[in-house]
Amino acid sequence: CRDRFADVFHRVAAHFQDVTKKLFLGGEGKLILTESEDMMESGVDIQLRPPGKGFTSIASRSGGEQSLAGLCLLFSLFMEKPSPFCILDEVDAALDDVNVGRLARLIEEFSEKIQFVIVTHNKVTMQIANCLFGATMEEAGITKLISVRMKRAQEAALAASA
Amino acid sequence: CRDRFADVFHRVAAHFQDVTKKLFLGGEGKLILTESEDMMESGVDIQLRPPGKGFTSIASRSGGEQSLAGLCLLFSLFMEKPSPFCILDEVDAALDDVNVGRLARLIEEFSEKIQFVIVTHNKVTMQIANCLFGATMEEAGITKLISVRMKRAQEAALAASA
Amino acid sequence: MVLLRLNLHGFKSFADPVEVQFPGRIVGVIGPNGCGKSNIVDAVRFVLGEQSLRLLRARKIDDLIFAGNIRRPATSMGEVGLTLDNSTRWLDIDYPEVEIRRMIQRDGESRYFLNGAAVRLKDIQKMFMDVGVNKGHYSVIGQGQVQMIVSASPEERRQYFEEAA
Amino acid sequence: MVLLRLNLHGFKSFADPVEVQFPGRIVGVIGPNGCGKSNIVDAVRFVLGEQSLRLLRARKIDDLIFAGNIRRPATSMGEVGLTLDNSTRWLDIDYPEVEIRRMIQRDGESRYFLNGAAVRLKDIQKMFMDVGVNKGHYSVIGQGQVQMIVSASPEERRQYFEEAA
Ligand SMILES: Nc1ncnc2c1ncn2[C@@H]1O[C@H](COP(=O)(O)OP(=O)(O)OP(=O)(O)O)[C@@H](O)[C@H]1O
Ligand SMILES: Nc1ncnc2c1ncn2[C@@H]1O[C@H](COP(=O)(O)OP(=O)(O)OP(=O)(O)O)[C@@H](O)[C@H]1O
Ligand SMILES: [Mg+2]
Ligand SMILES: [Mg+2]
Repeated sequence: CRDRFADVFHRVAAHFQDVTKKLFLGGEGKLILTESEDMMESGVDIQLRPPGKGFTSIASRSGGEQSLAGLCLLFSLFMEKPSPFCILDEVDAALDDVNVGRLARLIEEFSEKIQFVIVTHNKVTMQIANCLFGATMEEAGITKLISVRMKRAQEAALAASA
Repeated sequence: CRDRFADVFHRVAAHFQDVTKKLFLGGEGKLILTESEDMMESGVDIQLRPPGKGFTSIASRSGGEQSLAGLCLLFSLFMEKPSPFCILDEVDAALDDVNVGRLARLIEEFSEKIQFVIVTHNKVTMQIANCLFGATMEEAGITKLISVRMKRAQEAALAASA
Repeated sequence: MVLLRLNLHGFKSFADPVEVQFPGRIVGVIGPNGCGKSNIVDAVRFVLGEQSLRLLRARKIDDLIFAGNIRRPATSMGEVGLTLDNSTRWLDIDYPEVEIRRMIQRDGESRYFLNGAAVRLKDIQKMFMDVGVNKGHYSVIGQGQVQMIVSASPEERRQYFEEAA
Repeated sequence: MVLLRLNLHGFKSFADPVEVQFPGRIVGVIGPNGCGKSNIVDAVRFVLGEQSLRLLRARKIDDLIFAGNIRRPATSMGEVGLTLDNSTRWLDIDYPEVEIRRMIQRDGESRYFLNGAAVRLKDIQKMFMDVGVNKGHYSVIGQGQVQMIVSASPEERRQYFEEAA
């Protein structure tokens, strides 16, 4: 119904402004209703102003910029309806090292109240994990889990970001 | 028309078998017609047998396995209609380090006859480049290109894959 | 830190019993392509009561149960258990630890258990909806889901907001 | 090694003239998110005669021309030149180097040049089609295109084969 959507929209839009400012240092994002007159029918547009650039629709941005904005929206929806845990599957795939680092710091900040399980191939992301588990298939088609030492991953990540 | 599609299909399917054997060491892929009786209407299915696993449709495979199979199909179409150059934009995004390495070796093999321009964030992929150029935006919104030293990228890549 | 452990057996590529522990605030899962990391993510959605096969990356119920490999036969059912710390009683149930378990058979029948007692799906859904965990719809961001919300039409995107209402 | 250099000016984020050289068999392009790497890829499709705005990641012609930033005004046109080594005469034209250039204006009009001489789009397309470079449809694999061919329906996938025929 229209009031519920309107309330949710405005709260999520407020979160979105805050979260985008953190992920796009010096930039910001806005959620825009496509039909501000007709809350029953309106869709939601994502507008982004990366640092130094102008506001445009998310469609004209790069793969990594889109990925970061999409994550901001998912986090904003999550803040509207929080849960004590959050599972992320390879959300860092399109990001450069600097943005992976910013995302990692945002996750660390949220992790005070939310427990995260993060699937990743990225050595910079691995650095913020308290512990790492490796999925392996020694026997073809059958998954086993092993514990992985942080130190080795950390060394590789430090070297990779050098 | 049906004969042309049939010929193209069979040749591309042959390339696909060869290329998948190289990218999935110990595994293989097959292209299957959805309507083998009706060449006018038939679609094309991708089946994959990763090393040690059984043949299934690509839809039941992991993100990285799908990515690798999709690349095999694009390369197979490319071998059917070769061009002297090939531009790849972040095709390694979903791959683990071992698969990035196999893709890199395949590109090196093709590069005897085809010139490649590869956009990537991956330090292992960067290692096969003869030269690297960095896109930068010192002035917001305006792209400049700078030459990047291979050595530093190589050291980072060696450490990252350690 | 509410997640304690996830136990999988017969679910997708987990032919043998596997226990995933969650001993920290940020737990990393790594490994080669195709080794089962996203299957762990699917298992969390599954045990929280997800009904949509599409969100479980399955086309039929069978796809959720170990299909067998060259040496081992397919299993007849799949099972996932998620154990949560409830020492703060954030879940409205009087146990310090809460284990939700879901078993699925090839005929599609699912059975649910709460600390070993058989319950209905809606008992589990009710317990979680009261604390914001709605089948993991916001708690689980699957592989490629970020790109999906970006390429969605403005109208499709609205549905995400309606679910959060 | 046929690619020699790509010259961009006024195309997308290339407000100032930029020259991309291709001095090796494998040329890497790296850099932070949003800095213009995929715009270089779009420029290659563009100069080879691509007409589909969707494949050029544009929603209207304007999107192909530098839109201005806080300090600089938008440009009135965009231009891309691609210079190819033709010492082996793989292109059926009697020059050791071949430069194709395409200029586009905000009203949508495109002009094409071959070694400085004005030509029509179909002259360029014919020259390339004879040697297998069809608007870069196989020579250019864009960001996300691999996932697209994987998630396509079997019927949609057929179109890739029909284009290769
Ligand atoms: N019911 C099943 N029985 C056996 N194997 C299965 C079943 N369902 C899925 N699998 C297999 O599990 C494998 C691992 O899938 P998963 O998506 O978890 O990989 P992943 O570790 O996330 O890889 P990536 O890094 O590529 O995303 C796939 O090869 C898939 O075919
Ligand atoms: N006509 C234009 N005028 C000015 N800027 C533009 C124009 N068209 C696109 N851009 C901008 O160019 C920027 C860079 O885009 P591009 O897609 O090339 O980035 P990228 O280097 O590939 O990044 P990623 O690693 O995230 O894929 C985007 O922010 C986009 O908005
Ligand atoms: Mg996965
Ligand atoms: Mg890009």
